[in-house]
Amino acid sequence: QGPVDVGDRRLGLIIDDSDPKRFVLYVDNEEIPLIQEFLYYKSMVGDNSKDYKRASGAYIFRPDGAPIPLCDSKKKPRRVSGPVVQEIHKECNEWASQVIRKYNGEDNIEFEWLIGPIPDNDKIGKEVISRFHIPFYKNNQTFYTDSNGREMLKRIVNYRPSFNLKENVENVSGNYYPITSRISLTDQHTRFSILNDRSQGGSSLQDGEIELMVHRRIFYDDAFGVGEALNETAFGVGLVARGHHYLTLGSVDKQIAVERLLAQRKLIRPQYFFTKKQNVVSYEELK
Amino acid sequence: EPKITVLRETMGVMQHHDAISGTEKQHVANDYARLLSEAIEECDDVSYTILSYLATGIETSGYTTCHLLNISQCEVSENNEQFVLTLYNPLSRPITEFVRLPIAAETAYYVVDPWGQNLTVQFVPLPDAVLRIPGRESSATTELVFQAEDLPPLGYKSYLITKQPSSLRTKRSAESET
Repeated sequence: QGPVDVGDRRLGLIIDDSDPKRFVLYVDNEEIPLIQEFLYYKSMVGDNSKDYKRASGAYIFRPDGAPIPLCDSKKKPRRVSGPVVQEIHKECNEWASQVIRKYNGEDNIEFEWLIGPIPDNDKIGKEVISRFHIPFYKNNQTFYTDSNGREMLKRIVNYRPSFNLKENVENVSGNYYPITSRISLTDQHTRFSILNDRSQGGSSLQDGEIELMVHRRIFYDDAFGVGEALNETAFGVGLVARGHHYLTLGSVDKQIAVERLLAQRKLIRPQYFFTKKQNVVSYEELK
Repeated sequence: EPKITVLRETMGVMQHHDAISGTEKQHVANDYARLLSEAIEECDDVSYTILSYLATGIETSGYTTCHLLNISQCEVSENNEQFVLTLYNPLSRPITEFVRLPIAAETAYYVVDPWGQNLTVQFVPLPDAVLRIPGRESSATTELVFQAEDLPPLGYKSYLITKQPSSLRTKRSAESET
């Protein structure tokens, strides 16, 4: 009962009752519309005899058409709340789900995605993305991606700094870049970033939009050398992948520090060591 | 030194783009996983030894790790009435970590920090999709979540985690029903 939300008005979000992919994001009491959803690109099928007949595969990402949403909007999200963390559990379909969480006192919202096993019954390759979109955000087709945690590199849609790009026939993959730890947009006043916990392909194809590829299962080889389709299985079904995206949004002057510290904390996490106790002891005894 | 070298060498092999981007044949992918798994295990031994030198005051033997925490599976937290969790912070500044440990059921747990303070804990049910992960062999349906504050730079903190004895749980539950 009541609104499905996490966090507070300083940083938090509330889910739209009628459409679970729509949110209102609160940042310093400001209300910002946000759309977050899972979609998949159909993988191009081809015999690799000509350039336009190349199949999407391990080496190349060649989507066949626009991405297709894969979430069932009728499935109701579930809210879990307590003194340490607030969570929204969302199940998209049988093989895609997500937990959105905000820990008390944290300056980011965490999206823990779980994708797979991607079904193989229709033999159509699927390349699944998580897409974040803030409507009306003006970043002038410019975004920033990191370079192995060093400097942030400026990327402009359909533009190359070292030569004239006459025609970009691969409008999606031609704008994809490796995202090793973060991708950012800025409208000069605010900075909107998604940090990831592993290298992924990603882009900002429209203003206000960030997409990251989280999983792919493909049934054709792209003939660039591997000689196998990217179709890994375990326990007789496709692989399952689970990971995190961290959303941060705030004023430009503060966010760079927020992101740098967050990236260190999430990529170089504490190590966990367990010691079993055979006989239960009190703290005083153990001390 | 020889035990660390195995992971150094494996990381060298993993610099090849195949190990990152999935452009390797399946047998090679399996071999990469084998190499990494064996190398990490050797490094665990070294970590335990070093931590034993550092952690004077807590038990110096019997450390173990939970490499399957990424699928919310951990034999120690699921099956033991009591255990000590030691967190080592590899960064050069203090940090706060939110710890999530898979447990069998939502029941009373006490988490005590190094100063003997009882910490606030929360139980979060695992989403059904996690329980359905193929190959996951775990009795955990819930995660125990707590905040480990101010882990010292390049240092550690240990937390004593105790499940309330079942006899006490039954008594409390009967009382609450009454």
